[in-house]
Amino acid sequence: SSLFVAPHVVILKTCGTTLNLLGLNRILEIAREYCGFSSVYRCFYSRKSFFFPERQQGPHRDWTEEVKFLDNVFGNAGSAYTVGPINRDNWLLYITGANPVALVPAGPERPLALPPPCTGPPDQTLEILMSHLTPAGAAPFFLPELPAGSPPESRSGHELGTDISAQLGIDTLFPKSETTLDSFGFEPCGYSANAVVGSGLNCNKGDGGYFTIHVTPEDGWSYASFECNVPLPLRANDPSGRPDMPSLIRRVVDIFQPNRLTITLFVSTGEDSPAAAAPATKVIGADLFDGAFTRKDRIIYEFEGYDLLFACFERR
Amino acid sequence: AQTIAPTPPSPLILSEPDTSPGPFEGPEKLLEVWFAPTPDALVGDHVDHGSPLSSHHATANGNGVSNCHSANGSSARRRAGVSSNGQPFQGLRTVPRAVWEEMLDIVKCKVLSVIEGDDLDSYLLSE
Repeated sequence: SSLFVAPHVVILKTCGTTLNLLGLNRILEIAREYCGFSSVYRCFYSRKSFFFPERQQGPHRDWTEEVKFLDNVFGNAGSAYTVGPINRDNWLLYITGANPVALVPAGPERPLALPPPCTGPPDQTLEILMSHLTPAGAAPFFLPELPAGSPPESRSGHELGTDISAQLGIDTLFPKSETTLDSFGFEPCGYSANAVVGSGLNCNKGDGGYFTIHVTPEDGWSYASFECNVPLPLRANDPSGRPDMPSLIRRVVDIFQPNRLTITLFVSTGEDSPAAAAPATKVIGADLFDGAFTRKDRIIYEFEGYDLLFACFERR
Repeated sequence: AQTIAPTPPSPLILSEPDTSPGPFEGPEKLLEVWFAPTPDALVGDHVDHGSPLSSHHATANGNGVSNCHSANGSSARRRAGVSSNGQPFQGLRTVPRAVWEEMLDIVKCKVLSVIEGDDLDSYLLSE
């Protein structure tokens, strides 16, 4: 699981039976108490359909309960979507509308401040949700079996994570010179990594971002996720050393070797250039994997201010 | 005597935690809360308390390995929005780690380690 905190955004991504949404009210309280934020510009809540929904707790036991919870917080200002085939790899999304949502009446000393319209660089978030990993793809995320009589594993979780990251090339997905990677290997299996990218001296404002990876490799419910909001060049072999989007997706899929995967891509469009997202959403074509995968679905949503591309692939 | 009907269970009442070592749910719940479209768009009239992390370089993992470090060794080059006094506006990054940890207790996660980047802070969590 991961938490990212930027001056204006909180991103909380949690797996297992965590109670993600129960943190929302506290996040809003914290933002108000420490920063005086009395309104929310946007809220996204999304997840893939659970493998084991009966194990979930609180509002997460059912999508309608999650939507009800969010509607209670945002006063019915949001919209809920089920995206993709509901009998396979559907994906669920709740998004608040185009207008900022005032949460509670602001006190007289702090009048309600609505953020201005988006004028900054486009926000782009790529998520690759992978399941049914091949045995070879899952193997690196298990602690190696030691010969009988050997001393137990002595590496710490961070040391193990660092070794896995180097072994699989996760530490070179982006240029090392601009990446700080924090990874952890769990016992007896599993892996998580957070990286901040774009802290190099040559980076411009808005060029930075993060990527995060979480892996549950056990046979029967193997799963890996990759999420990234680092701005990517439009073409391969960019002088920045960053991969273009198709190259990055292929590298990630090569590492985890899933048999099924879902790609979601959110791109902000902005008021003055609604077509800005078009190049990004077009790169995820049927031929993305050169025939190794069949694209099963491709759905595009045009929200106000954001385009969403959803695509499912299955290995041939 | 007045009979009081039992209160119907709230959807938010939690059942007993499942302690069986059953299968682990990999697919994550992803929550993003945006308070402005960009850091620059934040209203810059808030007190910037500085970095809550820079004075919090704990070594809590028992092996002497720092669990909090600054990306490329610098926290002074942050490029977030600028407050009215010309200083970088850190917004939510001023929130102390302990406060986020309290929120994460509700979520049922623990902090394993923290990276302080130029533009954001990254918390790697258990679970």
